Amino acid sequence: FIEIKDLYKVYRVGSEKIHALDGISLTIEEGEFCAIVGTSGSGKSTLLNMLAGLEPPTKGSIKIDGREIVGLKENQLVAFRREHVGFIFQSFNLIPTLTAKENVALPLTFQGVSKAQRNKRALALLKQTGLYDHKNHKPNQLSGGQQQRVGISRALVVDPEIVFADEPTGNLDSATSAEILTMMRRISREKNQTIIMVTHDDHLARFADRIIRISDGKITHIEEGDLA
Amino acid sequence: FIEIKDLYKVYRVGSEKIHALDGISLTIEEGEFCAIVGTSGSGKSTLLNMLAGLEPPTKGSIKIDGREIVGLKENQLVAFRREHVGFIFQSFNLIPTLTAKENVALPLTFQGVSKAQRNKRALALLKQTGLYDHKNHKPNQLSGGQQQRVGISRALVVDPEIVFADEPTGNLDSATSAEILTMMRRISREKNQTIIMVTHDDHLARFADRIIRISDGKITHIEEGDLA
Ligand SMILES: Nc1ncnc2c1ncn2[C@@H]1O[C@H](COP(=O)(O)OP(=O)(O)OP(=O)(O)O)[C@@H](O)[C@H]1O
Ligand SMILES: Nc1ncnc2c1ncn2[C@@H]1O[C@H](COP(=O)(O)OP(=O)(O)OP(=O)(O)O)[C@@H](O)[C@H]1O
Ligand SMILES: [Mg+2]
Ligand SMILES: [Mg+2]
Repeated sequence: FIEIKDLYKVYRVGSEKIHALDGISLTIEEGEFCAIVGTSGSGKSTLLNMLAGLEPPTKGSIKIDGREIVGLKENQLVAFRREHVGFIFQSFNLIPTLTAKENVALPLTFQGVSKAQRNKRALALLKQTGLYDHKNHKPNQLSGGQQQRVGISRALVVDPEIVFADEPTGNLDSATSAEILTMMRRISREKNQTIIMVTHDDHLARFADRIIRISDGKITHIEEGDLA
Repeated sequence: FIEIKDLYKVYRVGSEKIHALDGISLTIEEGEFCAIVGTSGSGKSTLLNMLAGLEPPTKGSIKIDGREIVGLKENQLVAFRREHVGFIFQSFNLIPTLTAKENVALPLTFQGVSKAQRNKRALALLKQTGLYDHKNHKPNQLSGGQQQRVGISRALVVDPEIVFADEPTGNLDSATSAEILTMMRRISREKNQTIIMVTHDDHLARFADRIIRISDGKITHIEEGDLA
């Protein structure tokens, strides 16, 4: 379903070269919940950004549902993401002038969904992440973990086929994290969603079907999760 | 050294009232490494912001080294922070146009330290957080955990008497987190620094001398850390 072949990403800063991704090949099945684990700076966010088409690789191929993502034009990538992808960012990226509910409903506006339907979906997702009582708060009226949960609700509101999650529970306590991951796992089973979650937390990675370990831009190890 | 008495913070959003801090009283000794633990939304960041004078409480008193912080004017609070405080933010707050080294050196410019000295201190701290090789990267050329570590180095560069740390390792893997906390603990012992660290991670809280548990804006529990 997702086929990654010989993926490389080299950044240049001044005269130095950084091999953020150093030859990644991997296949991810449809409906799979896949965790990518590694230390700070190992290449996790870079890999996710490539897969979501947010940044081009230096070389290599990424096929999603048979379609080559590398080399698509910007408008094609935007259309692809709008139709198929939900993205949970490492640094939230909420719109500061919109409330929690409006932030969650926003992706549905781009899909031409009616206002009544958007509100209904957004409120349902805010309930699932425990934020119903905070629906009218703006981001600066929310705690760090609450902002993170708004980002999670927003990514899920379009019922995406693929969810890319970059450290989705980095700002949450372990009880809330476990609740969120259990919810995401259950939703993905119901809707056959593919989830690719980056995390530095081994303990949380065990919620996934498969754990891919990455170090210095290379895959070092692949193992099964606890609930596979 | 830090005396908190009957601290309350009530936020208003539309017609609703949020009791972010609901009666906090606590004494923190000089040189103590104190962890504040609680779930998402329990009031941790709010408490830290009050202690650093970044926001006024609704009522209550905060005395630091005998001096009442509540009610000070903005310029007095700015001067107090510049002289005595290092703050590690939950969302990094780096200057996007400056490199890692320049971001770390910045607080020293406000203290009138010479350029040679600033560079020397900044590089020393970047070495301690494992970022020497990334000193010339701007924030958008750094991973999430690397940005967090720049924030940590910046807070420590002025040798502050008090370090306020809001989830300082939320974006770091457990090995890097343990290294960072061990380093912070060692520095605080050497310089008799007081560290007040907010974290949702029980495991990391054990690096502290004392663990203060907070829930719905109230203290529920105080216990000793493992290394006290
Ligand atoms: N400016 C504000 N206006 C309204 N409510 C606020 C504001 N700031 C915080 N709150 C609310 O106060 C409560 C405590 O927030 P706080 O940021 O202290 O939580 P926290 O313990 O740091 O949580 P986290 O672990 O998620 O960062 C939350 O319910 C939050 O929504
Ligand atoms: N735009 C860029 N320019 C230069 N170097 C970059 C850029 N983006 C990332 N890097 C570097 O590439 C490496 C991998 O970064 P990446 O963000 O993928 O790490 P990560 O595994 O997500 O780390 P973390 O757990 O800290 O978020 C890091 O060494 C980082 O400094
Ligand atoms: Mg990252
Ligand atoms: Mg917080």
